[in-house]
Amino acid sequence: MIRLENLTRVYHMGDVDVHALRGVNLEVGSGELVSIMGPSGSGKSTLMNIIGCLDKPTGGQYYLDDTPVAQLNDDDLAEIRNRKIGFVFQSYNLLARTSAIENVEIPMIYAGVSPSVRHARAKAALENVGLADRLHHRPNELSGGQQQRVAIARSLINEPTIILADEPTGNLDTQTGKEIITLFQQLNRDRGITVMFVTHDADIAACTRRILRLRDGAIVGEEKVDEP
Amino acid sequence: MIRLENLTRVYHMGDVDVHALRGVNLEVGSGELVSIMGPSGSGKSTLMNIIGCLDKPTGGQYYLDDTPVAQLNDDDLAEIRNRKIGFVFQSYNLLARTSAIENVEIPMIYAGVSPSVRHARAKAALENVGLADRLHHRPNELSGGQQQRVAIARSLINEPTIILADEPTGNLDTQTGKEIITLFQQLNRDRGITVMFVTHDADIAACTRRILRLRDGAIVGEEKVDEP
Ligand SMILES: Nc1ncnc2c1ncn2[C@@H]1O[C@H](COP(=O)(O)OP(=O)(O)OP(=O)(O)O)[C@@H](O)[C@H]1O
Ligand SMILES: Nc1ncnc2c1ncn2[C@@H]1O[C@H](COP(=O)(O)OP(=O)(O)OP(=O)(O)O)[C@@H](O)[C@H]1O
Ligand SMILES: [Mg+2]
Ligand SMILES: [Mg+2]
Repeated sequence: MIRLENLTRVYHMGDVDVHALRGVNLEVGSGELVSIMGPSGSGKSTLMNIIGCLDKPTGGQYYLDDTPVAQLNDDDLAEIRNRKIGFVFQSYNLLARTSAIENVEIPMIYAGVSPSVRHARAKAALENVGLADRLHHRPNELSGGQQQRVAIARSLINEPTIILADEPTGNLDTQTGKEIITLFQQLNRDRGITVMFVTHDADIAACTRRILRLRDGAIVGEEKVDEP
Repeated sequence: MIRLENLTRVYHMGDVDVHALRGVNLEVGSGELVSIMGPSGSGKSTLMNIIGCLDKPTGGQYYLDDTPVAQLNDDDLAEIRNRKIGFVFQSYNLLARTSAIENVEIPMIYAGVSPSVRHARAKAALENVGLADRLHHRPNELSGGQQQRVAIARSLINEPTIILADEPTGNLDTQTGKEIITLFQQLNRDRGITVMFVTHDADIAACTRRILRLRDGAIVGEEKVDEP
């Protein structure tokens, strides 16, 4: 499903090169539930952005369902990002002048869903993350954890087959964080959705079946989690 | 030092009122080390913004060093925000087109510090949070946790007597998070700085001496932490 071969990502800054990813090799099968842990700055978001087709590697290959992503054109990539992959950004990336419900509707506009269906689905998605009474608040009228949950609802709205979540519970209290992870577990178990998320929380990682550890741009370890 | 009496904060949204804070009573003495916990949306950031003189309450009184804050003019408030209080925002609020070191220098520009002194202090502050090799990166060239640490360095740069940090370790791995909390503990212990931070992490709250619990805009509980 997701195959990375010797993936590298270098940021060139004048005469300094930042090696954010150094030869990452990884296979994630369809329907897996994987977490990624590692120190701040170790390359987790960089890795997620490449898997999510938001960024291109400097070297190496990325195969998505056996298709080399490097060969896809911009339209194909846009389609993948809109339909196949649901992405929760570490800094949410919500539209500022737009209410919670409108933010969640946006991916459906691109997918050509009718207004009444969009509205109903967005409402349900926000109810699912505990924001039934915040539909019309704009991001600056929401708490940090509420913004995070709008971003989560938005990522799920086109029923993607892959969910990539970059620290989805960083701004949530333990209880609300558990509810979000339970939601991801359900989607993985009931619909076979492939779920990968970055977390700094070992308790949350323990809710997945496979934990990858990143350090200085490379995968340095991996553990299987026994059935909890 | 900080005294809140029956503090309320209501957001008016058309015909709906959001009661973000409902009659908060609180005294925090000089030199205390306090954490605030509570569910997402319970009013923690709203409380911190009022204490930090970034927002005004709808009702009740806020006394800062026995001065009623409601009576201060804009210049006094700006002075307090720049010199007395160091604030770490939940979403960092870094300037986008500005490097890490320049972001940290900005409060010193307002305080009239000379360029060479500013540069040296900003460099040292960033080294203190592990960012010695990221001085010239702009926020979008930094990881989430690195941005958070720039915000932390900036909050400390004018040697405030009060530090207010809104979820300062939310995007940090456990090790880096501990280093930041240790830094706050040192400032509290060695320089008597009053430190209050919001956290969702019980292990981090356990590093403070007093834990306030917020729920639905009110303080519902408090615990003293025995010497760890
Ligand atoms: N556009 C960029 N230009 C230069 N360097 C960058 C850029 N983006 C990221 N970096 C650097 O690449 C490294 C990896 O960044 P990344 O955001 O992947 O880290 P991370 O593991 O997600 O960290 P965190 O846990 O703090 O979010 C960091 O050291 C960062 O400073
Ligand atoms: N400008 C605003 N207009 C209307 N409602 C608002 C506004 N700002 C915040 N709120 C609401 O006030 C409540 C308290 O928000 P606050 O940001 O203080 O929560 P919090 O405890 O910091 O949450 P989190 O842990 O998610 O950061 C939330 O329910 C939020 O939706
Ligand atoms: Mg990151
Ligand atoms: Mg908050």
